[in-house]
Amino acid sequence: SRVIVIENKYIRATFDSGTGLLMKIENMEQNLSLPVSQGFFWYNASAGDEESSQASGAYIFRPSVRKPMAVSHWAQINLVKTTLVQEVYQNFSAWCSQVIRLYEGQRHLELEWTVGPIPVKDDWGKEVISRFDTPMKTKGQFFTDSNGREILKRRDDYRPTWTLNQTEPVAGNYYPVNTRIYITDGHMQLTVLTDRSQGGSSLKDGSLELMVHRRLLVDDERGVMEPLLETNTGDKVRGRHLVLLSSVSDAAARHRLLAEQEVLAPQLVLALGGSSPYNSQ
Amino acid sequence: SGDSAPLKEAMAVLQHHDAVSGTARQNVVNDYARQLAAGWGPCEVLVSNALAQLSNNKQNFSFCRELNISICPVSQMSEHFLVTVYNPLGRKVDHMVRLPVSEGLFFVKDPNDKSISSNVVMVPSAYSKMYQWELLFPASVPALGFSTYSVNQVSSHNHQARNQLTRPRKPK
Repeated sequence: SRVIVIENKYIRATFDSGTGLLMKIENMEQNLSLPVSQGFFWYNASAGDEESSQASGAYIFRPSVRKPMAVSHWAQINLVKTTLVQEVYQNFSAWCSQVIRLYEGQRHLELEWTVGPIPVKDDWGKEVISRFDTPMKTKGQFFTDSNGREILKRRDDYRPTWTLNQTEPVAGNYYPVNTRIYITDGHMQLTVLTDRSQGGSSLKDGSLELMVHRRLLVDDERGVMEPLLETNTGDKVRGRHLVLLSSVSDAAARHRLLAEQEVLAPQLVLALGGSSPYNSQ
Repeated sequence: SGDSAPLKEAMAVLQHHDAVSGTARQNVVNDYARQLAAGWGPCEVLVSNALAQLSNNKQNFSFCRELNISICPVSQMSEHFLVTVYNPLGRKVDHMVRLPVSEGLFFVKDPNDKSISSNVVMVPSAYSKMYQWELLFPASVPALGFSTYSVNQVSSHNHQARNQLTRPRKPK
């Protein structure tokens, strides 16, 4: 068929079987449906230009052009369906893959992404993002958290406490995301929870992006004196984004409880069978 | 005896913005990772002692630090093992346990020794270097508490016996 679906009693995710990409998320419990296209892109890192010698580096994010390149416009996919989980494995390239999972009884999609080693043979530093594109009318606004507690409203090319003369249309609209970022049209809300601190933004209406990995070739002259260029096991990164589609009224309860569970996640301890009784005496 | 101080020390050092955002020189970043890893060991002893005390069962507990890349020798090599899930939240949580295993059929029992549903999922080779099997089962863990599940692999001859039983008598 033209589409591939994974679902449980709460959530349904639909994929375009031609491209292998996510194309819609539905919340059946609240009767919400949102076309969502998600993929990976990379910004070409600036090494300095005629406007400014400032290069992208450990302390500085400065893409050389506004528009990021797509890692791939399609993904090779594997579909796995069992009673406890339904998942789509997406292979975008040799250095970028993802599994989109839906567990029985869960109200969120889990996107486990694996990125790296980022190729730099073309002598271009790359800053990789995961981007969600929707038709939501978000009026140039989005929301990010501050250390997992206060949620701050962010607005395009704007600062609440001073008149901003925006010189970096991309980086100047990026903000720290410690646990979550979301967009809303006043009726429904798309929230993405992170399992670590990342940079995030919404650079056009209905769009939301998070930076997952970077590999840069020059130093940014801010004191580190070496480029952000992992050569060891740190050149590959695996992480998770938890995606919630819910009504605005219901969203806060959902993402606050889920974020707590993400930060204070259950810990597993294994033991081979066979134990001896033990008591403190 | 266990000790959480080394990990606390490491976490204190890693409050530095370079540690949070990974923007330090390579050797500094490597040292941050070394301090964290060195802090884990004594903490694992502490957790093992606590679990032994609380469960009145002394076991040789093991912690799989590379579960996120599907590496866990105990679950991959053993036919019978226990999985203790600890919940640090002040409320009960339901958690889908996912462990790499060798190919086969598994029985999972909950803390009341009741069999619960479980699946073995094959991870496509494109996603991991060789074919991988992962065992999934739902765990329910009390607030600030733990639950212990027992996992048994159905050995292959049992497996065939099981197949015989379930094979339809009349030829199709």
